[in-house]
Amino acid sequence: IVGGQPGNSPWTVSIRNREGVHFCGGSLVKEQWVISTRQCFSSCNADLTGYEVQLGTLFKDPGPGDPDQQTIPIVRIVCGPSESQLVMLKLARPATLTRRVALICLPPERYVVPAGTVCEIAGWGETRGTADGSVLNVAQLPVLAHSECNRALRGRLKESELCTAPLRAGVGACEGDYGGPLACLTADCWVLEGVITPSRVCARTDQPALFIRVSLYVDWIDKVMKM
Amino acid sequence: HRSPLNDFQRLRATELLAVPVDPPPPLPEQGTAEQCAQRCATSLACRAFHHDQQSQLCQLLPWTQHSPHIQLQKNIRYDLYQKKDYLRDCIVGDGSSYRGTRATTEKGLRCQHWQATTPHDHRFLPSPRNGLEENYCRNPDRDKRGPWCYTVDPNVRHQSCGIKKCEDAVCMTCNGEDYRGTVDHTESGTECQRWDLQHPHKHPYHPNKYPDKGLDDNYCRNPDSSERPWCYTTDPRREREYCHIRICTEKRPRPVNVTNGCFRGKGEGYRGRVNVTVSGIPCQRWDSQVPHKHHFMPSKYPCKDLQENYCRNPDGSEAPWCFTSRPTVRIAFCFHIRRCPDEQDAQECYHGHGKHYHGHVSKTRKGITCQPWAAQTPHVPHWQHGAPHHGEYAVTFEQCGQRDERLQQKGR
Repeated sequence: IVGGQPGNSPWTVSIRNREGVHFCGGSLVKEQWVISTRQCFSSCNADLTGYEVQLGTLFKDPGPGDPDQQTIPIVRIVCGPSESQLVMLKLARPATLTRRVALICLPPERYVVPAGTVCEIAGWGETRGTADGSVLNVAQLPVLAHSECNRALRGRLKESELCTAPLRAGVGACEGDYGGPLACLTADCWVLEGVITPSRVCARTDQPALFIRVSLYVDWIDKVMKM
Repeated sequence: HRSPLNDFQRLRATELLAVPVDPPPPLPEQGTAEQCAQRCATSLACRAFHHDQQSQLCQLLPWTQHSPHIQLQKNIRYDLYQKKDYLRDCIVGDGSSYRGTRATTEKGLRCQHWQATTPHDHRFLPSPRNGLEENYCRNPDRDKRGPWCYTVDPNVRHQSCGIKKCEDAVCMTCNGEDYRGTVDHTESGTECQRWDLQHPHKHPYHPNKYPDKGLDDNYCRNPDSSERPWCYTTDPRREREYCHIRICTEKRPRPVNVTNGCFRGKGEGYRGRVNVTVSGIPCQRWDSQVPHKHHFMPSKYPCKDLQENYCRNPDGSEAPWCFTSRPTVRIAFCFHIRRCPDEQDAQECYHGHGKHYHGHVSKTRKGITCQPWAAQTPHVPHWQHGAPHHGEYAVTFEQCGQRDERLQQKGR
């Protein structure tokens, strides 16, 4: 996260490979389910033996004695509709909800986040020196209206994408944050409205940032968790 | 520090099924796999054993999967350990310990049974120790050309069987990531440590954790994309060492899915020219050791196309990556390279989310047949077709999206 500050995002998880290296983020939407982005995984049938999610700690690489840390193996990946660029990761066992591990809500189907809503991104990715890269960082971004964003992107915006406005200070997600949440406060609850996807440049000041629009896929998400 | 298991090849969840024989094999005994291996290794009659991890029982067996009237069968209760000498189809050293079932000479002549003295009389009489059984190739006199036999051709008394040395039997391409041969000694002759053991050297390469790396027994492998196959050694003073494996001349490297404008899978076949990290830091040239020292020299990784400073994936990481030119950031993934669209079945396709799809595909991506839409079993459809979406949402959430805002302020 570039231009952010250390913060607490109890639904943000760190996804780690067999070497235990953090490589992408995710969001805990059910005790045993994490949402992330397809970009982070080699295939829809990837063998994720040895891959894990890490929750409940602010540290990217916590020491062995971190009291609230939970590390849970990933047992399965389910890809979303190909346009969605979403994946759901099933955990080997349910996460224990604590003051540092919480579920984030899913939005109602096709819910449109009102323009100007200040939402929050979170992750352990690259900070480009703007914050401490060893802890979880968060940053606030205002949602941009679909029409305005589509204009800024010269008509290239898809229905499955959600935009936030560029900030002069250069605030945004970066490598290692992909798959993490864009969370917006709705009816006093934090709701997963967007999933961070890779962009060619981090924290642009001249273009809106794009996220996967989760509310378009809530039906699929529910089905996967039910099935 | 040598484990008795080093003499054995392990087959998980497998048992040897034999027709009832007289005398029956010995009864199961209590013991760990290593204790059973110790007993079997010192018993001339024992060639294999079943090990039941649950009950810590093992049964010594006088046969292997290559013995007559024996067959392998899946059985999750047992792991089957068989003496390597009876399974390997190559030789170590001069092949004195070879106990395979090859029975023809290098010129294709059938071997004479060791029991027989015609057409060629000889003094090598079979015994449990010298392994002269049937008409299998053996090396009872430590001939440096390796196992041999008397032939059934009266004009040819004996002939070498031409069995290859293990380091030549299976060659390797590229850096040997796909090498699955049975060399279990390093280039200095030190025996390899089993991958499923953590002594004498602790290590992260558990076979269960890396199912696709072929970390069987104590064979040389290349799980971390080193220059060539290697292993942890049984010498406590030397953690790991390369092995000597012949490079293939006849076999072409496994073709990788070469892409340019996007990357597929983990991007091991990405040959595009993106050379800047997503945070705008230029990549370091692969042929440079500044600012970051590394072992991925282009010359040592001919199959990985480590050209210039392009994002590449020489070690099977999650995605193409590069060393960065910034001293404080060693490595960066290049996730910003577009991922190639999944190969769509040529069958049919849909636009957008498929709202207007009226095709005939009736199986899910994993091959599960779809339930007729009109049916109520096994799944009761929980929505009405085409139900209108409500304009306004009575947005209610429960048990989610709450957090302790005080933690937001307080750093840890």
